[in-house]
Amino acid sequence: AVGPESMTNDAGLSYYGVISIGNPPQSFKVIFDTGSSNLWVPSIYCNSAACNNHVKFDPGRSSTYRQNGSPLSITYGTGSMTGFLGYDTVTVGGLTVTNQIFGLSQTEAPFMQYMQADGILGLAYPSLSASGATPVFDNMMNAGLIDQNLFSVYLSSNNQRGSVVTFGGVDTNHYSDSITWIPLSNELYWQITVDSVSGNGQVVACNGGCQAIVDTGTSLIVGPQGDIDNINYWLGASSQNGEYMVSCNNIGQMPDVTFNINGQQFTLPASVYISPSQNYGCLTGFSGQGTNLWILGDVFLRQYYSIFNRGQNMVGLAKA
Amino acid sequence: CLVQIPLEKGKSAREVLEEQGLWEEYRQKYPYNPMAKFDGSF
Repeated sequence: AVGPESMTNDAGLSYYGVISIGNPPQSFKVIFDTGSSNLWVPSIYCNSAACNNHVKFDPGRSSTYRQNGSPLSITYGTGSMTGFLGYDTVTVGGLTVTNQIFGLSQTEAPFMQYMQADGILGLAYPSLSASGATPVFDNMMNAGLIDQNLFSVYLSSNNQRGSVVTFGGVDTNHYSDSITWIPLSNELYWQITVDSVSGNGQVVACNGGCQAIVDTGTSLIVGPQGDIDNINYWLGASSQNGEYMVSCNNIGQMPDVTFNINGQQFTLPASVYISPSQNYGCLTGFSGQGTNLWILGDVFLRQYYSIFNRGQNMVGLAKA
Repeated sequence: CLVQIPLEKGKSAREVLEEQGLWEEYRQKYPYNPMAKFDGSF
């Protein structure tokens, strides 16, 4: 039996890359998600609006497909995805991974209809993977396809293009200064310890330290509700329906927010953590929730080039 | 040997829903829990 695994369903996600599955190859847009570990794509066995709005994998068109058949059920905050598992050749940026286990969706949440990406490619640790399905990156490492057991992510701030995932190394063109290497505090997600969050020299959140997951599959910076309220209050934001708004005219006067990690300061200027919304003015990139965990999502990662080192179980951060 | 996969920054689901005037309906109907994907382990 396949246990349920929670998954991403973040309305703010906007970065995706193209992979192919099968022979001849069938192409899919996927979110490269460091907060989960499974690969799944829509399949011809799904006929919901969410699936019909995306490319579907047809196993009958692939000579290298093998059925696994085990059910897959992935539950997340706004719905769920169900399907089953199969094996096929997966090509990622010219790397060919044979016999990769992946999910073929049969049902998807209605919300998925509005996502541009077809599926998800998880880049977290294998112990997180539903049904013990070996993640794509583990198969890359096991097959010796990459020079170093790490991958790195650059998320461009404004341009539609320029963002990139690099497998097997670090692209020095995408960061300046030195890399700060941070040991993982839990080798399940890309989880690290944050010492504090400060602004104008004062601690404004995460007093005494906190745990944070570095997650390309979350669009905002998420934290405990009390801490997030403190930050947004300090920024002068007003709350409406769980979102925090500021006047777009004030961005130039708003302070930096600094994450203190492993003795280094990772500073976010307002131009990074404030984003305009079509109908809602300007929103801060700090979102609250009910646990003690933090998530450093795309708002943080646009400012810091991130390196995910499976060989040494560390995250590297450098100014993008 | 670096293997690079370019990422496209496309419209988010939120942007699409806002353009169609459906965002408020969807956010109420399908409230987002950012911790859902991690709940099993924490």
